Amino acid sequence: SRQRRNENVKAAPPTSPYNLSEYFKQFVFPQNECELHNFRLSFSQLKWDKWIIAPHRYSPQYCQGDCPRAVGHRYGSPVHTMVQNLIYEKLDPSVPKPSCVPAEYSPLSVLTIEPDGSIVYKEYEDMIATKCTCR
Amino acid sequence: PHSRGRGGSDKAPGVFAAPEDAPSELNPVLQLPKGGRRGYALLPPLLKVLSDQGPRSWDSKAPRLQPDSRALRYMKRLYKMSATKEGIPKTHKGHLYNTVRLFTPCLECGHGHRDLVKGGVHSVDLLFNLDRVTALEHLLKSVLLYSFDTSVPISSSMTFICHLSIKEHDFASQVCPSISHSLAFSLHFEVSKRKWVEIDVTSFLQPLIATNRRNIHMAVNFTCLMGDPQQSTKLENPVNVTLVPPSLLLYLNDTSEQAHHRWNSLGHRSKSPVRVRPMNSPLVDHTGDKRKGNSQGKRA
Repeated sequence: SRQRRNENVKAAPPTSPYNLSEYFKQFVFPQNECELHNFRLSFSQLKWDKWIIAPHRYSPQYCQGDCPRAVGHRYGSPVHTMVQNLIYEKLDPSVPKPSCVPAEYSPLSVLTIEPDGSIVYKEYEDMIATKCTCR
Repeated sequence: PHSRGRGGSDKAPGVFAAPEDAPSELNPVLQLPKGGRRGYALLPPLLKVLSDQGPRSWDSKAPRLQPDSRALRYMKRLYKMSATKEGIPKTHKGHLYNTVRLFTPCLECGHGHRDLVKGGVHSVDLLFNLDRVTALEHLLKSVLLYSFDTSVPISSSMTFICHLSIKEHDFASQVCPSISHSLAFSLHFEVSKRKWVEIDVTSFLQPLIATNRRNIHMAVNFTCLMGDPQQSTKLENPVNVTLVPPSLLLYLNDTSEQAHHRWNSLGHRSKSPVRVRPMNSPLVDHTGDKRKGNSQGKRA
């Protein structure tokens, strides 16, 4: 193996600093990588404040960004995600790349006025995205 | 959700000066009747709008009736007690409900409420329409919510010994005896601070809701003695304490998919990769001495 390494060293031409950055580019994660983004709305913007008494503001958040090829450990993605990426790259580009979607949520408590004038406090599941994944 | 709550109905119905005290006791969980399926069709407005085409559809269906301002004030304080400013539910013990519904007496049904005070006895005739309760919302507790309007400032702290008797008027057939229910309770509070009193009527409402009653019609007599229970008390109507007709409060556990389930979030935590060590594992030191347990652990 030492001999093979010597041969390899002789074969590989000295890389100029320019090629080096190009060379490393393939390992860098995408700039706009898949991640959680803030989004805050008030129910008055939707004109729902007539019947939603509380909360006044609500931050559902959202997931956006490109999914890197090596998604495994970083996003807790299943192996299927990498398979889908391979299909997109090698076999059929009409198959979509994996998407950046929410993986976990937290609940939201809402105080509303019902059509009959009664008042209800309710806790709804899965109303705020708290974590993203590639699927 | 069909298991009976821990507290069961073994607790005598108490009086909660609300909303400072978080509702804490448990009551038998009730399976709402089949008839409630109609209620099931009435999706909670939040989801109805989210599933409809945007808010315009809702604008046309703005609430027909505006809620009572006192009731609104009470529910806003309950909200502050149950959730953060951002709307994240607070987890505190005993907070098993994920839904609380407040109904004010139905005025447009022509019954409204007849209100009379005779010799210190305050009688009121109430009709509550429970159509909004869905079939998947299981009753945990129900209370009558009285708010005291004192027109004349009265001494800061006083003791009431109250008797509440409730009769259920059964329209359907006068034949069957109306279910009556009476309970006595003593109430000590600083009227100036507390404007609300919660009177637990779960055991009274239980048979009515269990028989799929969508309209609860009750006559309530409220008598209060004022004075020190130990001394001789005389029947007298507290100085100008006028009782506003009570609202009906239902603490419910919504078992539908969209509702937040606390036990679920607990369950979610137990899914985290924390291994539960068997009691006989070398790491668990039965004498409870952690250090020793750890040293054993290291050796093991």
